[in-house]
Amino acid sequence: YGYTLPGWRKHNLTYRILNYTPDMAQSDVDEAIENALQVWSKVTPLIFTKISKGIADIMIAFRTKVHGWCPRHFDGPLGVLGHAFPPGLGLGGDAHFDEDENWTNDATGFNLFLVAAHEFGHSLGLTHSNDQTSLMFPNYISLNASKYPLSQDDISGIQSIYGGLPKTPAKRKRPSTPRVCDPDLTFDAITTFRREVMFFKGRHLWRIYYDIDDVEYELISSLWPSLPADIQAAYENPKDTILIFKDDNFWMIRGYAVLPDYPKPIYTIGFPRYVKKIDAAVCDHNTRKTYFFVGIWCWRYDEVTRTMDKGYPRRVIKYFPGLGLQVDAVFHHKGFFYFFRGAKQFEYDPKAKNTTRVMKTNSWFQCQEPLDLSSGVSIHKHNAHSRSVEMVYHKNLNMFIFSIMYVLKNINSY
Amino acid sequence: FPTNQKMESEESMQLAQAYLNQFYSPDVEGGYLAQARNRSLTEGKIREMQAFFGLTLTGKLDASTLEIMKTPRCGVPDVGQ
Repeated sequence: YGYTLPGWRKHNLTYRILNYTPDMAQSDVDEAIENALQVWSKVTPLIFTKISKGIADIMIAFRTKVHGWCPRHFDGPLGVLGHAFPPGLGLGGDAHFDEDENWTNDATGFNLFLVAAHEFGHSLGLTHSNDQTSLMFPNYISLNASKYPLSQDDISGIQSIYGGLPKTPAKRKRPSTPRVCDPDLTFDAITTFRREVMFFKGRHLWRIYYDIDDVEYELISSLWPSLPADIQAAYENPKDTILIFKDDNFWMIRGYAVLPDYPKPIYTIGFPRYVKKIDAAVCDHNTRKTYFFVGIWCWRYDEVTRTMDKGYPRRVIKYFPGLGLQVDAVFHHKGFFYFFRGAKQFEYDPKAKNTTRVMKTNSWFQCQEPLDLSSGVSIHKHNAHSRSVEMVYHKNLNMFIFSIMYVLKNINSY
Repeated sequence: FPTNQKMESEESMQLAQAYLNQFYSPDVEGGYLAQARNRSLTEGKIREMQAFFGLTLTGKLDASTLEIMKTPRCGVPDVGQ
Protein backbone atom coordinates (compact mmCIF):
# COMPACT_ATOMS: atom_id res chain seq x y z
CA TYR A 1 0.00 0.00 0.00
CA GLY A 2 0.91 3.64 -0.28
CA TYR A 3 -0.43 6.76 1.41
CA THR A 4 -0.08 10.51 1.62
CA LEU A 5 0.23 12.02 5.09
CA PRO A 6 -1.19 13.59 7.16
CA GLY A 7 -4.61 12.52 5.86
CA TRP A 8 -7.63 14.27 7.38
CA ARG A 9 -6.84 15.95 10.69
CA LYS A 10 -10.34 15.16 12.01
CA HIS A 11 -12.24 11.92 12.31
CA ASN A 12 -15.77 13.24 11.68
CA LEU A 13 -16.07 13.75 7.92
CA THR A 14 -19.02 14.93 5.83
CA TYR A 15 -20.01 13.83 2.35
CA ARG A 16 -22.48 15.15 -0.19
CA ILE A 17 -23.82 13.55 -3.34
CA LEU A 18 -24.04 16.40 -5.86
CA ASN A 19 -25.91 14.52 -8.59
CA TYR A 20 -27.11 11.01 -9.41
CA THR A 21 -26.42 8.69 -12.32
CA PRO A 22 -29.52 7.81 -14.37
CA ASP A 23 -28.17 4.24 -14.59
CA MET A 24 -29.37 3.40 -11.08
CA ALA A 25 -32.22 4.23 -8.70
CA GLN A 26 -31.29 7.11 -6.37
CA SER A 27 -31.81 4.93 -3.35
CA ASP A 28 -29.34 2.39 -4.80
CA VAL A 29 -26.76 5.12 -5.35
CA ASP A 30 -27.25 6.35 -1.77
CA GLU A 31 -26.84 2.82 -0.48
CA ALA A 32 -23.74 2.09 -2.60
CA ILE A 33 -22.05 5.32 -1.45
CA GLU A 34 -22.97 4.76 2.21
CA ASN A 35 -21.73 1.16 2.10
CA ALA A 36 -18.53 2.20 0.34
CA LEU A 37 -17.75 4.69 3.12
CA GLN A 38 -18.62 2.11 5.76
CA VAL A 39 -15.95 -0.17 4.32
CA TRP A 40 -13.37 2.28 5.69
CA SER A 41 -15.18 3.34 8.85
CA LYS A 42 -15.32 -0.32 9.95
CA VAL A 43 -11.54 -0.43 10.37
CA THR A 44 -10.74 3.14 11.46
CA PRO A 45 -12.05 5.74 13.94
CA LEU A 46 -13.54 7.68 10.99
CA ILE A 47 -17.25 8.63 11.04
CA PHE A 48 -19.09 9.81 7.91
CA THR A 49 -22.15 12.07 7.91
CA LYS A 50 -24.23 12.83 4.84
CA ILE A 51 -25.20 16.44 4.18
CA SER A 52 -27.42 17.77 1.39
CA LYS A 53 -26.30 21.42 1.27
CA GLY A 54 -23.06 23.36 1.42
CA ILE A 55 -19.45 22.19 1.15
CA ALA A 56 -18.72 18.69 2.38
CA ASP A 57 -15.29 17.20 2.91
CA ILE A 58 -16.03 14.61 0.25
CA MET A 59 -18.06 15.99 -2.67
CA ILE A 60 -19.34 13.19 -4.88
CA ALA A 61 -20.38 13.73 -8.49
CA PHE A 62 -21.04 11.92 -11.75
CA ARG A 63 -19.37 13.82 -14.60
CA THR A 64 -18.26 13.34 -18.23
CA LYS A 65 -15.18 14.29 -20.31
CA VAL A 66 -13.76 17.73 -19.32
CA HIS A 67 -15.72 18.75 -16.24
CA GLY A 68 -15.56 22.10 -14.47
CA TRP A 69 -12.17 23.05 -13.05
CA CYS A 70 -11.18 19.48 -12.45
CA PRO A 71 -7.64 18.95 -13.75
CA ARG A 72 -8.36 15.33 -14.70
CA HIS A 73 -10.71 14.53 -17.55
CA PHE A 74 -12.88 11.55 -18.33
CA ASP A 75 -12.58 9.60 -21.56
CA GLY A 76 -16.00 8.21 -22.45
CA PRO A 77 -16.98 4.56 -21.98
CA LEU A 78 -14.39 2.19 -20.44
CA GLY A 79 -10.82 3.39 -19.83
CA VAL A 80 -10.96 5.64 -16.79
CA LEU A 81 -13.89 4.92 -14.43
CA GLY A 82 -13.40 7.47 -11.69
CA HIS A 83 -10.90 9.56 -9.78
CA ALA A 84 -10.58 11.10 -6.35
CA PHE A 85 -8.32 13.60 -4.66
CA PRO A 86 -6.33 13.14 -1.46
CA PRO A 87 -7.47 14.91 1.74
CA GLY A 88 -7.35 18.69 1.61
CA LEU A 89 -9.29 21.85 0.86
CA GLY A 90 -11.04 22.58 -2.45
CA LEU A 91 -10.98 19.46 -4.63
CA GLY A 92 -9.30 17.58 -1.77
CA GLY A 93 -11.29 14.49 -0.82
CA ASP A 94 -13.69 14.85 -3.76
CA ALA A 95 -14.63 11.80 -5.81
CA HIS A 96 -15.85 11.89 -9.42
CA PHE A 97 -17.34 9.02 -11.40
CA ASP A 98 -17.42 8.86 -15.20
CA GLU A 99 -21.08 9.14 -16.19
CA ASP A 100 -20.26 7.51 -19.54
CA GLU A 101 -19.84 4.15 -17.75
CA ASN A 102 -22.71 1.78 -17.06
CA TRP A 103 -23.09 1.96 -13.26
CA THR A 104 -24.87 -0.88 -11.50
CA ASN A 105 -25.42 -2.34 -8.06
CA ASP A 106 -24.53 -5.84 -9.27
CA ALA A 107 -21.89 -7.40 -11.50
CA THR A 108 -23.49 -6.61 -14.88
CA GLY A 109 -21.74 -3.27 -15.44
CA PHE A 110 -19.31 -1.44 -13.20
CA ASN A 111 -20.34 -1.95 -9.59
CA LEU A 112 -20.65 1.53 -8.06
CA PHE A 113 -20.05 0.27 -4.53
CA LEU A 114 -16.68 -1.29 -5.47
CA VAL A 115 -15.48 1.68 -7.53
CA ALA A 116 -16.67 4.15 -4.86
CA ALA A 117 -14.97 2.17 -2.08
CA HIS A 118 -11.72 2.34 -4.10
CA GLU A 119 -12.09 6.08 -4.80
CA PHE A 120 -12.88 6.86 -1.16
CA GLY A 121 -9.60 5.13 -0.33
CA HIS A 122 -7.95 7.99 -2.28
CA SER A 123 -10.26 10.54 -0.62
CA LEU A 124 -8.89 9.34 2.72
CA GLY A 125 -5.24 9.46 1.65
CA LEU A 126 -4.38 6.07 0.18
CA THR A 127 -2.57 5.79 -3.15
CA HIS A 128 -2.64 2.79 -5.45
CA SER A 129 -1.33 -0.50 -4.16
CA ASN A 130 0.52 -3.00 -6.30
CA ASP A 131 -0.93 -5.85 -4.25
CA GLN A 132 -3.28 -7.45 -6.76
CA THR A 133 -5.59 -8.67 -4.02
CA SER A 134 -6.17 -5.22 -2.56
CA LEU A 135 -9.09 -2.90 -3.21
CA MET A 136 -6.57 -0.15 -3.92
CA PHE A 137 -5.12 -2.07 -6.88
CA PRO A 138 -5.86 0.37 -9.73
CA ASN A 139 -7.61 -1.96 -12.22
CA TYR A 140 -11.29 -2.75 -11.79
CA ILE A 141 -11.96 -6.30 -10.63
CA SER A 142 -15.51 -7.54 -10.29
CA LEU A 143 -15.62 -8.95 -6.77
CA ASN A 144 -18.56 -10.29 -4.82
CA ALA A 145 -19.97 -6.96 -3.63
CA SER A 146 -21.77 -8.59 -0.71
CA LYS A 147 -18.44 -9.58 0.82
CA TYR A 148 -16.15 -7.24 2.68
CA PRO A 149 -13.79 -6.01 -0.06
CA LEU A 150 -10.72 -4.87 1.92
CA SER A 151 -7.59 -6.98 1.96
CA GLN A 152 -5.11 -6.91 4.82
CA ASP A 153 -2.97 -4.61 2.68
CA ASP A 154 -5.81 -2.03 2.50
CA ILE A 155 -6.47 -2.30 6.23
CA SER A 156 -2.79 -1.86 7.09
CA GLY A 157 -2.63 1.13 4.73
CA ILE A 158 -5.61 3.02 6.13
CA GLN A 159 -4.69 2.19 9.73
CA SER A 160 -1.21 3.56 9.18
CA ILE A 161 -2.87 6.96 8.60
CA TYR A 162 -5.75 6.92 11.11
CA GLY A 163 -5.03 4.02 13.45
CA GLY A 164 -7.42 1.17 14.17
CA LEU A 165 -10.90 1.15 15.63
CA PRO A 166 -11.14 2.79 19.06
CA LYS A 167 -10.85 0.14 21.73
CA THR A 168 -14.07 -0.71 23.55
CA PRO A 169 -14.24 -2.98 26.55
CA ALA A 170 -15.51 -6.22 25.07
CA LYS A 171 -16.71 -9.36 26.74
CA ARG A 172 -14.12 -12.07 26.63
CA LYS A 173 -15.19 -14.53 24.00
CA ARG A 174 -14.59 -18.22 24.16
CA PRO A 175 -12.93 -19.41 20.98
CA SER A 176 -15.74 -21.15 19.10
CA THR A 177 -15.21 -24.74 18.09
CA PRO A 178 -16.02 -25.44 14.44
CA ARG A 179 -18.65 -28.12 13.69
CA VAL A 180 -17.81 -30.38 10.80
CA CYS A 181 -21.46 -30.89 9.78
CA ASP A 182 -22.28 -27.20 9.82
CA PRO A 183 -23.63 -26.52 6.28
CA ASP A 184 -21.76 -23.20 6.22
CA LEU A 185 -18.44 -24.71 7.20
CA THR A 186 -15.39 -23.31 5.43
CA PHE A 187 -11.81 -24.53 5.64
CA ASP A 188 -8.56 -22.61 6.01
CA ALA A 189 -6.51 -25.16 4.08
CA ILE A 190 -6.60 -28.79 2.96
CA THR A 191 -3.87 -31.20 1.97
CA THR A 192 -3.33 -34.86 1.32
CA PHE A 193 -0.79 -36.52 3.58
CA ARG A 194 0.21 -40.00 2.39
CA ARG A 195 -3.01 -42.05 2.77
CA GLU A 196 -5.10 -39.34 4.38
CA VAL A 197 -6.56 -35.88 3.84
CA MET A 198 -6.18 -33.12 6.41
CA PHE A 199 -8.71 -30.30 6.70
CA PHE A 200 -7.40 -27.31 8.66
CA LYS A 201 -9.60 -24.87 10.53
CA GLY A 202 -8.37 -22.43 13.19
CA ARG A 203 -6.36 -24.32 15.79
CA HIS A 204 -7.74 -27.73 14.75
CA LEU A 205 -7.69 -30.21 11.92
CA TRP A 206 -9.86 -33.10 10.78
CA ARG A 207 -8.19 -36.17 9.31
CA ILE A 208 -9.88 -38.67 7.02
CA TYR A 209 -8.31 -41.81 5.57
CA TYR A 210 -8.67 -43.19 2.04
CA ASP A 211 -9.07 -46.79 3.16
CA ILE A 212 -10.67 -46.44 6.61
CA ASP A 213 -14.14 -45.06 7.17
CA ASP A 214 -12.99 -42.82 9.96
CA VAL A 215 -12.60 -39.16 10.97
CA GLU A 216 -10.26 -37.75 13.58
CA TYR A 217 -10.36 -34.30 15.08
CA GLU A 218 -7.41 -32.83 16.90
CA LEU A 219 -5.32 -29.77 17.65
CA ILE A 220 -2.71 -28.82 15.06
CA SER A 221 -0.30 -28.25 17.93
CA SER A 222 -0.72 -31.85 19.09
CA LEU A 223 0.84 -33.00 15.79
CA TRP A 224 3.28 -30.16 15.15
CA PRO A 225 3.79 -27.95 18.21
CA SER A 226 5.82 -25.35 16.35
CA LEU A 227 3.14 -24.62 13.74
CA PRO A 228 0.85 -21.60 14.17
CA ALA A 229 -2.96 -21.71 14.16
CA ASP A 230 -5.03 -20.29 11.30
CA ILE A 231 -2.79 -21.58 8.54
CA GLN A 232 -3.78 -20.41 5.08
CA ALA A 233 -2.61 -23.02 2.57
CA ALA A 234 -1.07 -26.49 2.50
CA TYR A 235 -0.07 -29.08 -0.08
CA GLU A 236 1.77 -32.36 -0.41
CA ASN A 237 4.62 -32.32 -2.91
CA PRO A 238 5.86 -35.38 -4.87
CA LYS A 239 8.74 -35.89 -2.41
CA ASP A 240 6.57 -37.03 0.50
CA THR A 241 6.73 -33.58 2.10
CA ILE A 242 3.93 -31.23 3.01
CA LEU A 243 4.28 -27.48 2.88
CA ILE A 244 2.26 -25.29 5.21
CA PHE A 245 1.74 -21.58 4.53
CA LYS A 246 0.79 -18.67 6.75
CA ASP A 247 1.23 -15.04 5.71
CA ASP A 248 4.56 -14.76 3.89
CA ASN A 249 6.13 -17.80 5.55
CA PHE A 250 6.08 -21.53 4.92
CA TRP A 251 7.08 -24.62 6.83
CA MET A 252 8.16 -28.02 5.43
CA ILE A 253 7.02 -31.18 7.13
CA ARG A 254 8.22 -34.73 6.57
CA GLY A 255 6.34 -37.39 8.47
CA TYR A 256 5.54 -35.81 11.79
CA ALA A 257 8.63 -33.60 11.96
CA VAL A 258 8.83 -29.96 10.96
CA LEU A 259 12.14 -29.68 9.11
CA PRO A 260 14.82 -27.46 10.64
CA ASP A 261 15.47 -23.93 9.35
CA TYR A 262 11.76 -23.31 8.79
CA PRO A 263 9.73 -21.12 8.46
CA LYS A 264 11.22 -19.55 5.35
CA PRO A 265 9.80 -16.61 3.38
CA ILE A 266 7.62 -17.50 0.39
CA TYR A 267 9.87 -15.34 -1.79
CA THR A 268 12.43 -18.17 -1.70
CA ILE A 269 9.97 -20.20 -3.79
CA GLY A 270 9.83 -17.45 -6.39
CA PHE A 271 6.98 -15.18 -5.36
CA PRO A 272 7.47 -11.43 -5.85
CA ARG A 273 7.59 -9.25 -2.75
CA TYR A 274 4.10 -7.88 -3.18
CA VAL A 275 2.58 -11.31 -2.51
CA LYS A 276 1.86 -11.29 1.21
CA LYS A 277 -0.02 -14.56 1.65
CA ILE A 278 -1.23 -17.62 -0.22
CA ASP A 279 -4.89 -18.65 -0.09
CA ALA A 280 -4.56 -22.23 -1.33
CA ALA A 281 -2.09 -24.60 -2.95
CA VAL A 282 -2.26 -27.97 -4.67
CA CYS A 283 0.19 -30.20 -6.47
CA ASP A 284 -0.88 -32.24 -9.48
CA HIS A 285 1.24 -35.33 -8.87
CA ASN A 286 0.76 -36.47 -12.49
CA THR A 287 2.30 -33.35 -14.00
CA ARG A 288 4.42 -32.43 -10.97
CA LYS A 289 3.10 -28.90 -11.21
CA THR A 290 1.89 -27.00 -8.14
CA TYR A 291 -0.77 -24.33 -8.35
CA PHE A 292 -0.73 -21.46 -5.85
CA PHE A 293 -3.84 -19.35 -5.45
CA VAL A 294 -3.34 -15.73 -4.41
CA GLY A 295 -6.56 -13.71 -4.45
CA ILE A 296 -7.95 -13.83 -7.95
CA TRP A 297 -4.62 -14.98 -9.37
CA CYS A 298 -3.08 -18.38 -9.87
CA TRP A 299 0.65 -19.15 -10.06
CA ARG A 300 2.22 -22.40 -11.30
CA TYR A 301 5.38 -23.92 -9.84
CA ASP A 302 7.42 -26.72 -11.38
CA GLU A 303 8.36 -29.25 -8.68
CA VAL A 304 11.09 -30.74 -10.91
CA THR A 305 12.97 -27.56 -11.82
CA ARG A 306 11.85 -25.85 -8.57
CA THR A 307 11.00 -22.64 -10.40
CA MET A 308 7.86 -20.66 -11.07
CA ASP A 309 6.53 -21.26 -14.58
CA LYS A 310 6.63 -18.32 -16.96
CA GLY A 311 3.40 -16.65 -18.04
CA TYR A 312 1.93 -16.61 -14.54
CA PRO A 313 0.06 -15.39 -12.56
CA ARG A 314 -3.16 -15.94 -14.47
CA ARG A 315 -6.74 -15.21 -13.46
CA VAL A 316 -8.31 -18.12 -11.55
CA ILE A 317 -11.61 -17.47 -13.30
CA LYS A 318 -9.99 -17.91 -16.72
CA TYR A 319 -7.60 -20.77 -15.96
CA PHE A 320 -10.12 -22.86 -14.01
CA PRO A 321 -13.45 -22.05 -15.65
CA GLY A 322 -16.49 -22.57 -13.46
CA LEU A 323 -14.75 -21.99 -10.13
CA GLY A 324 -15.40 -18.29 -9.62
CA LEU A 325 -12.94 -15.66 -8.56
CA GLN A 326 -11.10 -17.02 -5.55
CA VAL A 327 -10.34 -20.26 -3.74
CA ASP A 328 -10.27 -20.99 0.02
CA ALA A 329 -8.62 -24.40 -0.13
CA VAL A 330 -7.90 -27.23 -2.57
CA PHE A 331 -6.51 -30.75 -2.69
CA HIS A 332 -5.77 -33.39 -5.32
CA HIS A 333 -7.32 -36.85 -5.12
CA LYS A 334 -7.54 -39.61 -7.74
CA GLY A 335 -6.93 -37.30 -10.69
CA PHE A 336 -9.36 -34.61 -9.58
CA PHE A 337 -8.86 -31.28 -7.89
CA TYR A 338 -11.33 -30.53 -5.09
CA PHE A 339 -11.70 -26.77 -4.76
CA PHE A 340 -13.41 -25.19 -1.75
CA ARG A 341 -14.95 -21.74 -1.88
CA GLY A 342 -17.35 -20.58 0.82
CA ALA A 343 -19.81 -23.38 1.60
CA LYS A 344 -19.29 -25.02 -1.81
CA GLN A 345 -16.91 -27.65 -3.09
CA PHE A 346 -16.09 -28.11 -6.79
CA GLU A 347 -14.78 -31.37 -8.21
CA TYR A 348 -12.60 -30.32 -11.13
CA ASP A 349 -11.14 -32.48 -13.87
CA PRO A 350 -7.79 -30.91 -14.81
CA LYS A 351 -7.55 -32.98 -18.01
CA ALA A 352 -10.99 -32.04 -19.33
CA LYS A 353 -10.62 -28.57 -17.76
CA ASN A 354 -14.14 -28.48 -16.37
CA THR A 355 -16.07 -28.79 -13.14
CA THR A 356 -17.65 -32.23 -12.86
CA ARG A 357 -19.57 -31.87 -9.60
CA VAL A 358 -20.56 -29.21 -7.08
CA MET A 359 -20.92 -30.41 -3.48
CA LYS A 360 -21.13 -29.16 0.09
CA THR A 361 -17.78 -28.58 1.78
CA ASN A 362 -18.38 -31.33 4.30
CA SER A 363 -19.20 -34.08 1.78
CA TRP A 364 -16.08 -35.97 2.94
CA PHE A 365 -17.54 -36.40 6.42
CA GLN A 366 -20.84 -38.12 5.52
CA CYS A 367 -23.06 -35.72 7.40
CA GLN A 368 -26.54 -36.98 6.42
CA GLU A 369 -27.41 -37.53 10.09
CA PRO A 370 -26.86 -35.05 12.89
CA LEU A 371 -23.26 -35.49 13.83
CA ASP A 372 -21.14 -33.10 15.74
CA LEU A 373 -17.60 -34.33 15.81
CA SER A 374 -16.22 -31.44 17.70
CA SER A 375 -18.74 -31.08 20.49
CA GLY A 376 -18.03 -34.20 22.52
CA VAL A 377 -15.39 -33.81 25.19
CA SER A 378 -14.37 -37.42 24.82
CA ILE A 379 -13.74 -36.97 21.09
CA HIS A 380 -11.77 -33.83 21.65
CA LYS A 381 -9.64 -35.26 24.39
CA HIS A 382 -9.09 -38.79 23.33
CA ASN A 383 -9.33 -38.63 19.53
CA ALA A 384 -12.25 -40.99 19.70
CA HIS A 385 -13.43 -42.25 16.33
CA SER A 386 -16.79 -40.74 15.59
CA ARG A 387 -17.69 -43.24 12.85
CA SER A 388 -18.41 -45.82 15.55
CA VAL A 389 -20.61 -43.29 17.38
CA GLU A 390 -22.52 -42.72 14.17
CA MET A 391 -22.89 -46.45 13.51
CA VAL A 392 -24.42 -47.07 16.93
CA TYR A 393 -26.80 -44.18 16.39
CA HIS A 394 -27.90 -45.61 13.01
CA LYS A 395 -28.36 -49.13 14.39
CA ASN A 396 -30.47 -47.94 17.32
CA LEU A 397 -32.65 -45.78 15.10
CA ASN A 398 -33.15 -48.58 12.57
CA MET A 399 -34.04 -51.06 15.33
CA PHE A 400 -36.56 -48.59 16.78
CA ILE A 401 -38.27 -48.02 13.40
CA PHE A 402 -38.29 -51.74 12.66
CA SER A 403 -39.93 -52.48 16.04
CA ILE A 404 -42.73 -49.95 15.41
CA MET A 405 -43.36 -51.38 11.93
CA TYR A 406 -43.46 -54.91 13.34
CA VAL A 407 -45.98 -53.98 16.06
CA LEU A 408 -48.22 -52.07 13.59
CA LYS A 409 -48.13 -54.98 11.14
CA ASN A 410 -49.17 -57.43 13.88
CA ILE A 411 -52.00 -55.16 15.06
CA ASN A 412 -53.32 -54.90 11.48
CA SER A 413 -53.17 -58.67 10.94
CA TYR A 414 -55.34 -59.20 14.01
CA PHE B 1 -2.10 -8.37 -43.83
CA PRO B 2 0.90 -6.03 -43.52
CA THR B 3 -1.34 -2.96 -43.77
CA ASN B 4 -3.69 -4.22 -41.06
CA GLN B 5 -0.84 -5.16 -38.76
CA LYS B 6 0.66 -1.73 -39.18
CA MET B 7 -2.64 -0.10 -38.35
CA GLU B 8 -3.07 -2.34 -35.33
CA SER B 9 0.36 -1.48 -33.98
CA GLU B 10 -0.25 2.22 -34.60
CA GLU B 11 -3.51 1.96 -32.67
CA SER B 12 -1.72 0.18 -29.82
CA MET B 13 0.96 2.85 -29.78
CA GLN B 14 -1.67 5.58 -29.63
CA LEU B 15 -3.44 3.79 -26.80
CA ALA B 16 -0.16 3.38 -24.93
CA GLN B 17 0.72 7.03 -25.43
CA ALA B 18 -2.68 8.13 -24.11
CA TYR B 19 -2.35 5.75 -21.18
CA LEU B 20 1.14 6.96 -20.27
CA ASN B 21 0.07 10.60 -20.60
CA GLN B 22 -2.84 9.91 -18.26
CA PHE B 23 -1.01 7.99 -15.56
CA TYR B 24 2.72 8.54 -15.94
CA SER B 25 2.78 12.18 -17.16
CA PRO B 26 5.69 11.91 -19.61
CA ASP B 27 6.87 15.26 -20.94
CA VAL B 28 6.59 14.23 -24.55
CA GLU B 29 7.83 16.90 -26.93
CA GLY B 30 6.74 17.55 -30.50
CA GLY B 31 8.96 17.89 -33.58
CA TYR B 32 11.41 15.57 -35.31
CA LEU B 33 14.43 16.39 -33.14
CA ALA B 34 12.61 15.33 -30.01
CA GLN B 35 11.53 11.94 -31.40
CA ALA B 36 14.56 9.92 -30.25
CA ARG B 37 14.35 11.44 -26.78
CA ASN B 38 10.64 10.68 -26.64
CA ARG B 39 11.20 7.05 -27.61
CA SER B 40 13.54 6.42 -24.70
CA LEU B 41 11.26 8.41 -22.40
CA THR B 42 8.30 6.29 -23.46
CA GLU B 43 10.30 3.09 -22.92
CA GLY B 44 11.23 4.29 -19.45
CA LYS B 45 7.61 5.06 -18.62
CA ILE B 46 6.48 1.67 -19.91
CA ARG B 47 9.10 0.04 -17.67
CA GLU B 48 7.82 2.07 -14.73
CA MET B 49 4.29 0.90 -15.46
CA GLN B 50 5.43 -2.73 -15.90
CA ALA B 51 7.26 -2.60 -12.57
CA PHE B 52 4.15 -1.32 -10.80
CA PHE B 53 1.97 -4.11 -12.15
CA GLY B 54 4.56 -6.84 -11.57
CA LEU B 55 5.11 -7.47 -15.30
CA THR B 56 8.40 -8.38 -16.95
CA LEU B 57 10.38 -5.18 -17.51
CA THR B 58 10.82 -5.01 -21.27
CA GLY B 59 10.06 -1.35 -21.98
CA LYS B 60 8.11 -2.69 -24.95
CA LEU B 61 4.40 -2.85 -25.67
CA ASP B 62 4.03 -6.61 -25.28
CA ALA B 63 0.69 -8.38 -25.04
CA SER B 64 0.44 -8.44 -21.23
CA THR B 65 1.34 -4.75 -20.99
CA LEU B 66 -1.31 -3.83 -23.56
CA GLU B 67 -3.87 -6.01 -21.78
CA ILE B 68 -3.35 -4.10 -18.53
CA MET B 69 -3.54 -0.80 -20.39
CA LYS B 70 -6.88 -1.78 -21.90
CA THR B 71 -8.39 -2.86 -18.57
CA PRO B 72 -10.81 -0.28 -17.06
CA ARG B 73 -9.26 1.41 -14.06
CA CYS B 74 -9.09 4.31 -11.67
CA GLY B 75 -8.02 7.66 -13.09
CA VAL B 76 -5.59 8.52 -10.30
CA PRO B 77 -1.91 8.28 -11.36
CA ASP B 78 0.16 5.48 -9.84
CA VAL B 79 3.30 7.59 -9.56
CA GLY B 80 4.12 11.18 -8.74
CA GLN B 81 2.24 12.80 -5.89
